[in-house]
Amino acid sequence: CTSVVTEDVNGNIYHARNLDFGLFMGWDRKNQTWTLTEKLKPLVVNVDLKRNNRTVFKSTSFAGYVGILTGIKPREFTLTMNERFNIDGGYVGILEWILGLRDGMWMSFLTRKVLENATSYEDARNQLALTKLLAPAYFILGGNQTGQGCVITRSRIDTLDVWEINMKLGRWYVLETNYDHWEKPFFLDDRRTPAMKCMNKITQANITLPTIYDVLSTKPVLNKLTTYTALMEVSTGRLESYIRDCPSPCTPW
Amino acid sequence: LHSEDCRTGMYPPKGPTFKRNVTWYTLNLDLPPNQRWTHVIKEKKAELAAMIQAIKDLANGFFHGKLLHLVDKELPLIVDTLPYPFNEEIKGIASVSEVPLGEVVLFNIFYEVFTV
Repeated sequence: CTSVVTEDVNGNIYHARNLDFGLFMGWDRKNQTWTLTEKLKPLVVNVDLKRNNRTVFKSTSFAGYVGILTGIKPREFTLTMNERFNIDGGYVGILEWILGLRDGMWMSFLTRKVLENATSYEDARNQLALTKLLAPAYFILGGNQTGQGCVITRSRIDTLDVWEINMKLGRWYVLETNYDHWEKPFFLDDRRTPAMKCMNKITQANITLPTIYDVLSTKPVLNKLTTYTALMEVSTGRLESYIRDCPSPCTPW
Repeated sequence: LHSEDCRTGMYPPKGPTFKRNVTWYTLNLDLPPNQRWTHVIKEKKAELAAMIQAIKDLANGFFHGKLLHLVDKELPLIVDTLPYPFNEEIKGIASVSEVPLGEVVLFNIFYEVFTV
C-alpha cells in the first residue's frame, strides 16, 4: 500500500491511498496478475454509513468485510491503514485471543470504531495511538486544519512513532508504504523513493487530488497488487475511488 | 523492477490503468447489525463466493484441505468472541451470502493473519 497526507499552500488537507493486497496469493501466468487481487476488485464498494439518515462517515471497502481500511469523517478527519509486517505479527495476537487474552483490538474494527465515534483529529489520533492491538500497523491520519496529518507507527502494544506534517520544517506531506519511515525500505520493494520523487516534483504549490492521482498512477507506486486508488478531501467530505489495473510491464509488487 | 517517470495528466481516470468506477451503497447503522449488509451482499454474492473459493483453492494447494477443515470447524467458534456489532454483521453476511461462517470470519481477520 501507499498512503499520503498532504497540505497545499492554502492549508487544505488531502489524503489518498493505493490499496495493494494479494502478494503470493496465486499468480495467473496467462494474464500476469495476482489471483486474489483480481478476485478482490469486483468486491470494492464505496459505503456511506448513516445514522438517523445523516452520514457518520464514508468508506471504500470490500463487500463482506466489516472493518475499515479507508475512511473519511467529513469535515473532521480522514484515515487509512497500511500493513506493517513484523515477526511479532497478528498470528500472535490471534493466538492470544484464542487463549482468552482479549484485551487487544482487531485492526480494522478499531479503524471503524474510530471513524464512528471519534469527534476530532486529536481524539482519533489518541485512540489509534493508545489502543492495544492484535497486529502491528501503520495508521495514516489527516485532519481538517493546517499541520494535521500524521503516520502512527504501531507495534501490537506500543506506539513507536508519530510522524507529522510540519510546515516549519518544510514537511508538507507524510507518505507511508509498508516500512518504518526512519529506515530504508527493502531494496526490492521501494515504492517510497519514486512516490516522494513525484511528490517533490509536483511541489506544494501544485498539489491537488488530480496531481496526487498522478503520483499513485506511477509505477511502481501503481503495481500488480494495486486494487484501488482512493482520494479524499476532508473539508468537502469528498471520497472518490477507482479500480486500477497495471498492464505489463509492471512490477509484481 | 519497472520504474517510470512521474505520470502527469492521469486525472480524470482513464486509459489502461483505470479499470472502472466504484459503486456507492448506503449502510444504515440504525438497522440491526445482521441486516445492515444484506442489500450489498445480495448484489455481490457471486463475487464474494468467487473470492472465497480462490482462497480455498490456494489453501488446498498448500495444506491439502487441513486448513479449510480448521477454518470451517473452528473459526465459527471465534465469531461470538468478536466485539459487537462486528460479530453480528459477520453472521448476517454469512447468512445472506450462504458462504460458511468460518470462511467469512477468515476474510474479516485477513489483516491479522497476513502481517508476518
